Amino acid sequence: QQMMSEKAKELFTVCDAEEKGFITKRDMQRLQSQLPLSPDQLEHVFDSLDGDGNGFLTLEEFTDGFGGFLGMRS
Amino acid sequence: ENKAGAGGAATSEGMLANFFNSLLNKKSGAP
Repeated sequence: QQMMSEKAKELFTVCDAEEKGFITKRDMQRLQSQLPLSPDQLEHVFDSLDGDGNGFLTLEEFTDGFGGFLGMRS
Repeated sequence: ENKAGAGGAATSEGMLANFFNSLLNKKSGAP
């Protein structure tokens, strides 16, 4: 659990390059050149992770999504 | 445009998996 949280935080900071403490759709679109996902797919991923739908992806929401991903893999 | 093919990557789970895998690869320095 601890490792998962730390890893999630690492990945969160990759997305939150400006260290705002949250990720916006704009941050996600910026990743498009670095990740093999289309803008539509990135938007879908963002919406999936943004549990409360407020347009800001917090570390907590991101960690929840990452935990779900690890659960899928195991 | 849907490049997912028959692998099912068009699903939310597939996209999330792709997203996190890509981030992990990026973080680990893999090409």
